[in-house]
Amino acid sequence: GGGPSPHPPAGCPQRRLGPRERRDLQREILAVLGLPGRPRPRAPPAAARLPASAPLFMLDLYHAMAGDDDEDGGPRERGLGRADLVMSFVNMVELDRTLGHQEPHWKEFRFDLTQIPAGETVTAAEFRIYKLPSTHPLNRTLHVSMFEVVREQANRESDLFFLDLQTLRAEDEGWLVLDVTAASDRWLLNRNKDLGLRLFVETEDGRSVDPGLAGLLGRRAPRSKQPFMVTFFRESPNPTRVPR
Amino acid sequence: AVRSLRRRLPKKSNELPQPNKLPGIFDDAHGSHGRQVCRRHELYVSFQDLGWLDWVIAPQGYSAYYCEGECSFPLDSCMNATNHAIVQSLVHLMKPDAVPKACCAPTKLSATSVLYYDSSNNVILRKHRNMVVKACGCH
Repeated sequence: GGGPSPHPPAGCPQRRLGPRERRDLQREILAVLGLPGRPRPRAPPAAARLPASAPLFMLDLYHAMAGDDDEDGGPRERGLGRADLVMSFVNMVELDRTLGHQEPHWKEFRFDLTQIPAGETVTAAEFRIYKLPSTHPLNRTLHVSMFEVVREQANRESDLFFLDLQTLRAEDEGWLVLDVTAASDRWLLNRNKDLGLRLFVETEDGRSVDPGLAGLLGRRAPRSKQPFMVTFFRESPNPTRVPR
Repeated sequence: AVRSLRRRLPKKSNELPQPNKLPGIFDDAHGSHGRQVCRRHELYVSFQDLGWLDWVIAPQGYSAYYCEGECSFPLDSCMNATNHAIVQSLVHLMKPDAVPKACCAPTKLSATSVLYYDSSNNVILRKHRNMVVKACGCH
């Protein structure tokens, strides 16, 4: 390590690790830390180096979690303290049914779940999307609902599973957090399938609103305001999720 | 017969031992034969030195520490010794070839958290429990 190492007792020849041994040692520590065993791809292009929303959020979480590392072994407080692993998923694809298309309007997001390690239990999952004040004369109160796309149907609407509903005002600005934990039961069943989340916006009187017009930002937003998903896991012997 | 104590036992101090200082029977940190008494030593795992900072976002490394030192009789209260270790070190005195001394090992461990990218560029935060030695003792 980098710190002052103890001097070996006299007469004990200090052995330098050969390059192969050093690589083996590194691989061992990587395995203990659960880190991917290979360097990241080449540095992304300059534009992509701007701080993105998910890493920024995760860095805040890291500082919060590192702060209570010393309390390890104490009573497990809810939420963050109980998590062994927090994964953020950047949004891969976005399908929008916006103005000009038939109603209802929606935004759909896809997430690649293949990286979720086996043997972890989802204790919480949330979808985060940034909202700007709406620039269109909309009713003051908007209802944002989130569904999981359970099955696409060729000749009719997809099968959807309700996840969360949040009520906000058209002029609100900031991160909107939607609870998608209920979708995680299905992840354990078919891990290799992408997760589809569909977001609808309605006015007080039930009229469908294009989420973009309501000020909700998607993939085309600045990197620091793009939507992402965060999932909290806890190592568990049995894969079923503990009811929240 | 227990070896006669070379010097009066220091007044028992009731404060807990500093994690990196476990005074034994002798005031200084050296036990019999000049070996150190069981205590915690610095060990820093540097992700920077290991060349991993291209995918570990934080931290640059962490202090893992390790335990080393003698567990020689008498294991007074400052050495975080279990009752069993006290008996074992006494028996070791009587039958050194049959029963080894107690071991200097971690008595309290804490976690460390690592923030890194996975191969899909997702950002992962993993808390690793029992990775940092908080205190050592004789077991």
